[in-house]
Amino acid sequence: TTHSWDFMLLEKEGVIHSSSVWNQARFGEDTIIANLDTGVWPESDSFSDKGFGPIPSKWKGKCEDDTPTGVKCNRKLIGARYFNKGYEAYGGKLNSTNKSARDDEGHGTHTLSTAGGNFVPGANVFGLGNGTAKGGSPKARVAAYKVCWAPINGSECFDADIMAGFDAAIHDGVDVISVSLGGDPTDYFNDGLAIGAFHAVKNGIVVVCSAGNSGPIDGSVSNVAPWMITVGASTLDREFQAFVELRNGKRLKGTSLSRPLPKDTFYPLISGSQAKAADATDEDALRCLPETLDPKKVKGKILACLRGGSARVDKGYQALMAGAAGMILCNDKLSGNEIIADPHVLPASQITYEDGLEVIAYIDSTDDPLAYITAPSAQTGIKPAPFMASFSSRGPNTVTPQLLKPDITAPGVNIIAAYTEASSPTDEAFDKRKTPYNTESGTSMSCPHVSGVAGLLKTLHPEWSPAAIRSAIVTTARTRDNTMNPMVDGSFEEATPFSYGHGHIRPNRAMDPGLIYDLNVNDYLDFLCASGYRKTMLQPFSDGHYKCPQTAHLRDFNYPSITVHALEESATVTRRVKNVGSPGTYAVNIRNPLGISVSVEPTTLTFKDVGEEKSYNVTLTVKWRENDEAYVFGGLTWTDGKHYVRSPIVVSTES
Amino acid sequence: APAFAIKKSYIVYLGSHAHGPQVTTADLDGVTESHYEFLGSFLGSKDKARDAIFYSYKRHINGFAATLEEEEADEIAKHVPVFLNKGKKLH
Repeated sequence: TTHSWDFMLLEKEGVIHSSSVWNQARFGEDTIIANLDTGVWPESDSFSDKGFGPIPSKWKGKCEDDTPTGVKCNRKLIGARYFNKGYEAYGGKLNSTNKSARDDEGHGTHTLSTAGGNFVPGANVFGLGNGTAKGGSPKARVAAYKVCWAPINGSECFDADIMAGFDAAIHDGVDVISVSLGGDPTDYFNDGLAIGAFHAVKNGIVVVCSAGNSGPIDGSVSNVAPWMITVGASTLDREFQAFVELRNGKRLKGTSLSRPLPKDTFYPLISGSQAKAADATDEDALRCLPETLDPKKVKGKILACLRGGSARVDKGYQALMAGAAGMILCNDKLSGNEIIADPHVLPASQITYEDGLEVIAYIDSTDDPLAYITAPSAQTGIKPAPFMASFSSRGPNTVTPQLLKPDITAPGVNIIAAYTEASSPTDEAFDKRKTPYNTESGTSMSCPHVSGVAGLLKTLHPEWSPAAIRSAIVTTARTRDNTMNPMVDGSFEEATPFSYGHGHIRPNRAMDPGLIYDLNVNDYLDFLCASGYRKTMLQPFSDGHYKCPQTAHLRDFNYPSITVHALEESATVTRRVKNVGSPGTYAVNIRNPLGISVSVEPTTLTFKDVGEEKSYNVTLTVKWRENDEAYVFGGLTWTDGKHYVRSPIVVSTES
Repeated sequence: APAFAIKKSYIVYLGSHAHGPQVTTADLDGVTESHYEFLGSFLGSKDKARDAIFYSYKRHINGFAATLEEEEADEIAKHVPVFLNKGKKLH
């Protein structure tokens, strides 16, 4: 990406400090990062093998290049495979030309380059956001496992193919698997992604998954298995600003990556509902849904549309087809302040909910409303940043309420990364534009940022387990933004661990966490036992060599966060931490959740050796119950003065 | 009862493989054969199983994906985890 690594590493563009995790971890050298996605555009500069040595000997994968559109691999892009039988069994149709690992959608190229793409100077989107594109592990090798195809009934990727992708990736010898897809939150035994990820983690592979884009609805988080790293999405301090100027003198900040208006003058302004076709409802027309607009009313005007209604509708396309000169896309209430810069097919700007109300009020207040949209330009240093994207799926975890998900947040709004050159950025047939780099937004985009950091940690600490890598990443995250205030959500209200997990990723801190919360396969099996799975169900997961312990409590599952569900009076939770830093003494700092008293025993932990493990108990006692709050949040931090090992505490006092 | 039962694609999950990482082609063929035998015991013949199975997970994940009638899937689910081949979305 052209800015997100500078933002996360707090570095200036082009400056890499010697102490940076990139230098320390040799830019992820020879770690192998895979994604399960829509394939790869192999000709992208992000996957050029210039300067790369021989392929690591542990690699056992291959490149499926058996069709005219097949993917040719190199010493950077070392594998590309595709899995389509599950898609076809569901009714998907593929012909011989599109049956390959080549990415004709763009998503897979974008995510893979974000995780492990090369340094590519001069990357931009139609001239905007110019900078050096790079992945989190720029010297890692990458492999694409295509499991997603053209949508059928709104779904692109099918369990049978996802499991085949995991089975192949594990065999091929990858170190990190990045998965920017998911379904509704579901039971672990009914989910090919959870099962595939379990086998990967069992083989020492880190699996990073996106939390989903169903926010800000509570309980919407998906990919909640405890062996996954689940990633929410937040903003950067960069915006592609395109101001909306109203004739009444108001100037409203919006964002866009569209071309400018052809004339430097005010244009007539109309709302979708005013432009409605004869048989359309006001509500549908306001959202500029297909066949709801009357071209006679729209032609030559700037059309104001309300966001939402259907994720698959390109409102810019609807506006253009109706003859609009431009479009103002007004956030709905749920989207709040999160404004996304898209490469719309016509001059456009997306504005906040509050500003959208201003536009509608202005339209309603005059017989001759006029507006103008300025040409987009990139601005950095925006405050506050990061803040949580409204779309980012939220906890609580509806499958296992005793486990906090998501685990972490990372940049996922307006991310520039490599793109397919098989289709346009809007995917509209008439849109003939091609761009080797494009912006995308979603937890799909934040997920590979974490995968890239996991790749660095794999290079730096090859002996660390997937759980240790997760622990290092999450316990070093921050919860404050660049104003030094607590991170906020899309409505600019204080965000909680249900949206950001432990907080926003800090790659430099993650390389030296001090202490880690480790887990092995038996711990995950204990977790499943404690979750109430029957022994017969557990047998396949456990290879038959495992017995549920007499007493297994979810509260004692050694997760880095502490979540106590339905706390009645008092509960004690046990955790164990392993020293991965230097000998020293750690002391605990506690932040009590509202109405809850937290005590920790012991309050100091002394480590004489690296690898030494110590346990501690956390007792939570209800002091009073907050009437309006189903959940309350606090935290504890172990520190030796150099390291800060943070754990959020989440408590519900209702069953 | 309908004249033609509706078939859907399912995943039958059997856990992990006994074979280690140094697996031979014969081992892999043996896995597929065992999947045919397992499903064949429910469908009545190995040939029917061969027609139904479209993925045999052979390396690390033990299981297969097959097109089955709901009743057949329900019967297998009495013994091992079985779930629909569901769709997921890009995020």
